[in-house]
Amino acid sequence: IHEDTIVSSLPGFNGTFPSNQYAGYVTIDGDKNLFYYFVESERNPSEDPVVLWLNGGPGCSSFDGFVYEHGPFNFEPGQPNGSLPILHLNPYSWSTVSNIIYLDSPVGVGLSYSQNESNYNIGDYQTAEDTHSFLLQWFEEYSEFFSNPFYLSGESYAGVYVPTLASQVVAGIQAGVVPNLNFKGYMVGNGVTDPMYDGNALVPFVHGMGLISDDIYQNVVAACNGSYYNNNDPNCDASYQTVMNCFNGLNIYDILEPCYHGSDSVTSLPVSFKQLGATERPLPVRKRMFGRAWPYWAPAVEDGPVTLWPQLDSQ
Amino acid sequence: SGVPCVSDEVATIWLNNPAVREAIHAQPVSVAGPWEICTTNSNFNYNHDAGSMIPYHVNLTNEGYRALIFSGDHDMCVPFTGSEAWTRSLGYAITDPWRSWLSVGQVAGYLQGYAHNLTFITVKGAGHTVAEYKPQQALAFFSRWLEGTS
Repeated sequence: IHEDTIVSSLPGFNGTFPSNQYAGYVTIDGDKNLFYYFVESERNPSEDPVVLWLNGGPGCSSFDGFVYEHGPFNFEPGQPNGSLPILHLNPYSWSTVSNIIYLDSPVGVGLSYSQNESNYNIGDYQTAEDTHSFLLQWFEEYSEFFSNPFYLSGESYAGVYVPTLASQVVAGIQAGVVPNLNFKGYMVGNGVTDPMYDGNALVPFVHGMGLISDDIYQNVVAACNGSYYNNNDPNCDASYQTVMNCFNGLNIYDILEPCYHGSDSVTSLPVSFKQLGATERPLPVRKRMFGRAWPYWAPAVEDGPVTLWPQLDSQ
Repeated sequence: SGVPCVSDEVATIWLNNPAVREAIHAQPVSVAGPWEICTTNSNFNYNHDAGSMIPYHVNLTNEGYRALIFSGDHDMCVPFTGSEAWTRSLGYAITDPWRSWLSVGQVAGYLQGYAHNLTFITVKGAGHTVAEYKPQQALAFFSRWLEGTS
């Protein structure tokens, strides 16, 4: 019984939780406070798998998964705008079949924090180490779940978090640190994986989806010789820019969905600013990821030039 | 937050409410800072130091760990074309040739199964955050994969 972490009620929800829920911090290395929200399975928590869920970014909170994707509640916006949302049970929650941990990782993301902000200077390896440390402590605290089948999961930049963490977990098992941890596997959704494969993915995708014309497609294929990753040919750059110019205003996270504009964004911006992406932006940043080309950065949208992973832009 | 085209208002309101923070045992804004869907803290500096993940996938699947790679097929951020290509590039034997998979009696996407318990699936009509766009179908593949059923 984890009395200090049990969540007994939530503002916005009137009803009984379908399963136990817990939340709190696990502190690692003395001053890295990692926040988790743990939802027990609604079916058979003692035998159902334990799944760790990680959103990506890097720098994005796993409450994105909890609130918007597969958490135990659907969040209905409050009325009037700005008031607390109303929570309803989500019939498609992943907690209907598994115990699931939503972890804000690395430190500095979501509700995870450190008093020493130098800890926010972090990378893939340190993130994997820290998350592994979190898991060891978490399973110590929730030892009744230690023998359950255990899986790692996540999406987007968790395409990096998950395999690197899985390697740490496997190394820990093999080294005898946690020989009985019942790690079974992992799942990754729309995950960042490899600069070449991911970098070459955009052009065939947007052509297949009808977002660029046959002429634009044939030009960029010819100019880049079908390889867009780390291609420094000026003709390729120019043709690639022509491709990227087709996406202004498009919701890159789902090309069928509208692009949401915050209530105070587009209408309040001067025209010159709105046109920044279309008129002044140079070639989309292509030399940051891994120090090499990573050519599927977000196109400029109406309310300013942005990148897919805004945290990288801030670097 | 600067994430283009995405509304994070509901989560931002909820997770920055003092009563919610208290209920979930989170530190107040004065200690942990405001909740943001993606941090804008200028001290957050992330180094991409691990390189390609393909060697990790090779090692893990060869060690016998199961892997599911899923893709919302309308995501332009990390398009399915890349995930399909790198999974294929591993050269594993195909154990379940390209076919549709079903949810509630409808085609919900496509899959290809490989040796070493590697499975690639698409989720038809879903974007980057698959379960947000296709919650029922997402639960279907999630539960079936965990249970090891087809």
